[in-house]
Amino acid sequence: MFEARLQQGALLKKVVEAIKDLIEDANFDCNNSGFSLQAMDSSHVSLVALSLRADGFEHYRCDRNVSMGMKLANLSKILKCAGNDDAITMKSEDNGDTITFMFESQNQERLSEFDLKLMDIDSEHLGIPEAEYDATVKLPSSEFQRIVKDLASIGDTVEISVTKDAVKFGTNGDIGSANVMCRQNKSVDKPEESTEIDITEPVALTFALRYLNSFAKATPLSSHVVLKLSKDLPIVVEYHIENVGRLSFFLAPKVEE
Amino acid sequence: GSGQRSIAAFFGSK
Repeated sequence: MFEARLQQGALLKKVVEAIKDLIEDANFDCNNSGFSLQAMDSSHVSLVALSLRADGFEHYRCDRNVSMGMKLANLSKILKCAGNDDAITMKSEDNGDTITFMFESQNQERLSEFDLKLMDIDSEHLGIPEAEYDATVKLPSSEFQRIVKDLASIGDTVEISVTKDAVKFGTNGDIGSANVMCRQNKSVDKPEESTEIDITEPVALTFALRYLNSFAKATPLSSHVVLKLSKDLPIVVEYHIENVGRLSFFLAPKVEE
Repeated sequence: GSGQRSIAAFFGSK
């Protein structure tokens, strides 16, 4: 059987809220090392990879590898019934056709159980190579969210360019153009506001803002977002979930035709 | 114009 208890159930709620508009359905894969998901959006332009480590749960048991297919909209409906301070336990029997979500209030006075029917989902698993990136930028997640939202009111795509001192986001549209630059700032007194840049090679790539705005829905998961860029490769937009794992998004760059 | 490639073009199927 599979059983996993997350004291901070809100994390699971935030993860599902962050991906439910991007991917329709997905297989949640559980094994000894943890709980994971990999899925492409319906247009196959971006990829979501979630990884929650077994040791990030207060209790974790997985007797055999299971893959549980779920429609994200339905999972979201159920998780919206959990309180923000509730602990969430997920349970499923081997070869079972449902997954049970148990919500426990902090004072343990309220206990609720919701069963979600599992589905067979045919999904393609992609091999994500372990790559060294030309540039890695760590910036406040709220800042990234604001930039991609602001730029989307001007244009459809953003050019992200990274040099050793700064990261620049630029767009053009019918009404004009916009540029936002964030300088490296390893602020020690306010670490939550720091912007850190690590580059081996300056890099500039163009991406669809629509997808970056969708990824930014993961902002509540983490104070910072990590952007990884290499010439002609998909950008990685990574949210680290403290002590539990990470949610990563991959987006193919726009190419000149 | 600019085109958009599939993510699968970068990461092969496993």
